[in-house]
Amino acid sequence: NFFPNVSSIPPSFLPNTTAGAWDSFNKLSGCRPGQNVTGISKLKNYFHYFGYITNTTGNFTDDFDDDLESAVKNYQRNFNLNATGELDESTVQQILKPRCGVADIVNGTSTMNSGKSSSMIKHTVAH
Amino acid sequence: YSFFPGRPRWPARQSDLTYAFEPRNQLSDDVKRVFASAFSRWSEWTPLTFTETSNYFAADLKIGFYSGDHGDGEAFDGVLGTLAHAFAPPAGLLHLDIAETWITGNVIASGSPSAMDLESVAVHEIGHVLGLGHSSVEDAIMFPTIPSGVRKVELDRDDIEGIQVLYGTNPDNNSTTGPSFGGREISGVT
Repeated sequence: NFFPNVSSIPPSFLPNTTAGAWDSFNKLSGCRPGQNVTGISKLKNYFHYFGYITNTTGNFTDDFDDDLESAVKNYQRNFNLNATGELDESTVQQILKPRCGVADIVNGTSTMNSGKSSSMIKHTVAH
Repeated sequence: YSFFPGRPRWPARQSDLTYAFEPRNQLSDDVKRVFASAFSRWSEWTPLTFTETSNYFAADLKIGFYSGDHGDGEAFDGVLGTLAHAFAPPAGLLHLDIAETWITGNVIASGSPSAMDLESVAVHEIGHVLGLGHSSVEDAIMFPTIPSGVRKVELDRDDIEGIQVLYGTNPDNNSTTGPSFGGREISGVT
């Protein structure tokens, strides 16, 4: 799907491209620790993928638990948002943005706000 | 800026890097020109040079568009979501999601909520194949997210400082006050 500019995209093509992969996270705006909301497990998978949750089993519940709160806080710090630990509107809008698939955190150590020192990063991961 | 764990980089003896495109993609010259421009953003500030080669398997950097599970354990997820990923040196793999609507020319004033500027994403992923991790500096190329309809292709001071820690400066351009700092090209609509 390569186009020199937006006007060259066939109109019939556009309606099929508006649903993003993470649009379902929109309904999680306002969620906070202690709640149980359908869809939280998918968000945990998102944070797991990008290194914010280190649960290795990959089985996640819809509970807004301590692990998710910690993940949200770390995410908010990395993206210069208020580290509230809650899924406020600005955090959800940031999560919804298209992004690079490379993880932000490797082995529990941030590679974004790491003080510019690779010595803080302990293990090599090829990705 | 940040680096991958262990701070991998291309060895000093290998400053002239070759790149090639996945032959099965049969990319147009327009698409290839976008990548040539993206590589030039990094060679402007480092001693690295980038030359396209037709020998995909021998190239240092291998660029390809793929969909879904494409064999590297990092499946793409369709429209938007993850746009691309790349691997630290010396892997040299740069993969983009073929499901996206990629704009090779003017993405500005986009009427499409999902049109992505190809060069913007390419410049970011090249940063990864050279050894940079993500940055929390929002203006930096290495910031992880980019909205649709936005063109962001010029390196920020943060990107330049990071890449020059790994490779040093371009002997022909060791200024940090050049035109790229005075008139950076970040524009578009969100």
